[in-house]
Amino acid sequence: DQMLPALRKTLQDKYHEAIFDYGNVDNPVEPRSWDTYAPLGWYGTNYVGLRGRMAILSEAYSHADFKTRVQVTHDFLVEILNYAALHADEIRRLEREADRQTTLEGAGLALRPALAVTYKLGSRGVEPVVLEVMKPPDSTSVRGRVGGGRQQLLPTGELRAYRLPVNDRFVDSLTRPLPAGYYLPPAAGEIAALLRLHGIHVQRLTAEWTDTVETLVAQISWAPREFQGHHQVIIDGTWVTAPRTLPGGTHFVSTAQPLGRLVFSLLEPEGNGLARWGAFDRYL
Amino acid sequence: AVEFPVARARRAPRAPARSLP
Repeated sequence: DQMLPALRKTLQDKYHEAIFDYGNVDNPVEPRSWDTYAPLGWYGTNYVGLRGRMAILSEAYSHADFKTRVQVTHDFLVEILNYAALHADEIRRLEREADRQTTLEGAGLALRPALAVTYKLGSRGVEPVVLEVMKPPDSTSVRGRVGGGRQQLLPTGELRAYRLPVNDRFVDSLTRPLPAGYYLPPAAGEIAALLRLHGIHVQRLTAEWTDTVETLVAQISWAPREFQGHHQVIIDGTWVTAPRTLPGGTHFVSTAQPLGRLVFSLLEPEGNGLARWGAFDRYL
Repeated sequence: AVEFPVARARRAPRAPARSLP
């Protein structure tokens, strides 16, 4: 809401380069919204956000020629660095504050928030979005029939400003309360090792511990189609609160650490974390 | 139905714990 509008203005004023939020229309023939990328934590820019840091996705328009793409990408990057240098103290302060706030929330010293396990797109408002008018092919044209399945749209060369909701952000559609932490079975050493690769602090109980915990009793299914080598796990369950004795060797992953929100994102079973990606398959 | 192997803690354990090496 601050940095990107400023960068957009600089690119326009200083370089006469028009940039816009990453996205696409929902329907190229009758656009009704401009939608950004998916709110998945395994996308690099989203992941960096979950770590309490800032990231910007840079992509060049595919309709621009190569020289233009290189030039605008260069100028965008230089101006991001200029902005970051000019606002370095403010950015560092925001990041330190995010680390501190996350740690306090996990420790229960600040109100533990309800955080998203699923998201929907949110709008910043309706704005003019300049698009090339696309039309369905004439049924008699040769090009319209190429490719068989999906209808190939034809560019008309006509540019038009459509007034569209710009869906450039994510808002929660299902939330779960941030817990104090998560217990993993003693045998889940490979999960603990993976969390440590992310920079997350993991502890092990040296003696058994009895407490009231929440567990998810769930129906588990696997997506029939493979995605990037994984059959994504679909979990539909009910949370149960019950006393439990956790044996020595149990892993404890506290949310009271600067990466507490990443802990939540990776370990809450219903979201798009490690469970979805299949990391717990062998326990299911 | 199965019990998912991750349990949520409502508070940090007071049991002795050590950091992973």
